[in-house]
Amino acid sequence: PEAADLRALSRHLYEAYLKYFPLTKAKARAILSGKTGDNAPFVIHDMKSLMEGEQFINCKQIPTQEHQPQTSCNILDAVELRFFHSCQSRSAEAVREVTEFAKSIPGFINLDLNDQVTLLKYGVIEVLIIMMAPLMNKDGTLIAYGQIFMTREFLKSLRKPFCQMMEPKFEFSVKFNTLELDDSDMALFLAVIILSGDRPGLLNVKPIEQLQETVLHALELQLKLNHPDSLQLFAKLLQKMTDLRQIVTDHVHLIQLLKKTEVDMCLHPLLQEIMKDLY
Amino acid sequence: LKEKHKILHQLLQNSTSPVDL
Repeated sequence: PEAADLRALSRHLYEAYLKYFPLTKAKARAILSGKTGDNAPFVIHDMKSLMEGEQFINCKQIPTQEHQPQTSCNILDAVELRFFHSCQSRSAEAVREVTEFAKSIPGFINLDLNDQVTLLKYGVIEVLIIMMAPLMNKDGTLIAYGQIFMTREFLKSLRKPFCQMMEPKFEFSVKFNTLELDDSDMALFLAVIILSGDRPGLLNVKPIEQLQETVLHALELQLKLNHPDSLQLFAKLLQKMTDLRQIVTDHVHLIQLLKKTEVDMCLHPLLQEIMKDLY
Repeated sequence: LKEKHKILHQLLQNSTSPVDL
């Protein structure tokens, strides 16, 4: 394709990204570096601040299997589960945002509808993990649309297996952030992830690969223009896709473990759909 | 596959945000 067409595709995907994803990297980095003046995020660093911070978290309650009377023993357990439920609600909303973004990729909605479902089922958690990276630094992560900063140490202090959920994402994100992608680069990279032609069960791979190839060309050109001094950035970025698959596999296994061990845990129906028979 | 993924399918089929998440 002509360079002008590739640039137009890049602009289109960047506009869709800005339209559907409310917390951009530019905004997140401004919050993390304290450039937002009085609007500093609320910091959650222990159980007390978690309980205080819950009012900031947009929490749609997911019904638990049964309401058990709270004892002093399980109050802290309940806090962790409640927080986990809030994370699920936000994740489900994020899946909706990613779906809208996917639909804006030229050609995506013309693919076989079963294949659209497969691409989203397998791609959406990878996309969500990539989108976490701009919200993170080595010390913690923004949550609740940037209203809260939760420390990495606090997440590590939660009981098992909750404490194991975020640490691999921090390790990945800190390395990923050294690539210094901006929002316009991210938009193309997310589209490349969604258009992976090797997802299990795809019916018609060829049109997906053709779409991905065009977006890959657009991404390669974008990185050359936007990061002229960053050698091999395109290759380094593509390598991240391998790490990402392992992180998603481990994440899904942890969720499956949670489902078995936490009697009060209810998985959001949309997330259940996505994770069922995933890996 | 569509049958097993009703919410995803619905999200794909509608142009706005139709599903009560």
